[in-house]
Amino acid sequence: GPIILESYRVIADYSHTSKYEITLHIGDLVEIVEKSPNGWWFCQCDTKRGWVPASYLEPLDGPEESEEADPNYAGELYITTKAYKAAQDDELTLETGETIEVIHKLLDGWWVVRKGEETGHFPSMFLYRTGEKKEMV
Amino acid sequence: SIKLPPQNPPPRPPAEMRRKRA
Repeated sequence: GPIILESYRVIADYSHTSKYEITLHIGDLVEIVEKSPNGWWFCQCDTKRGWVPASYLEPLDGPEESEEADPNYAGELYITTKAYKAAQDDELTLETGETIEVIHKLLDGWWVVRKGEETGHFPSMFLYRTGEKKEMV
Repeated sequence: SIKLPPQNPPPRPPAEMRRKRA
């Protein structure tokens, strides 16, 4: 049968930063071809096709929370595969190889993670799941 | 075929979206 693609509306202007991305304008309608968990979605808009940040899109119909997993306050263990320095107040700075707990996997690719007493957003593309169960203390 | 997604983190949500979440 025909493949029905999900439609989303662009909520803010976005200028592409590579040839694999497309530029979007507020109010544009796009169809989603693929959703990467790292927060980049492959979409088509008119005749253009390319990657765009999921956070610049909202679903045309239906509640947006429906496809997002609930937070898991117990945390899931992941290891950082790349260092990242916080650029905003609500982000965490972490070095490569640090073990952290993922609390909330947000569709925009900026997951909420916990390291000791600190909690903040971190790029999911720099995280690798350890597969270990968290030790209960 | 689809190219792999960009290897840099996507931009954070625009201000409007963050207000909605808050």
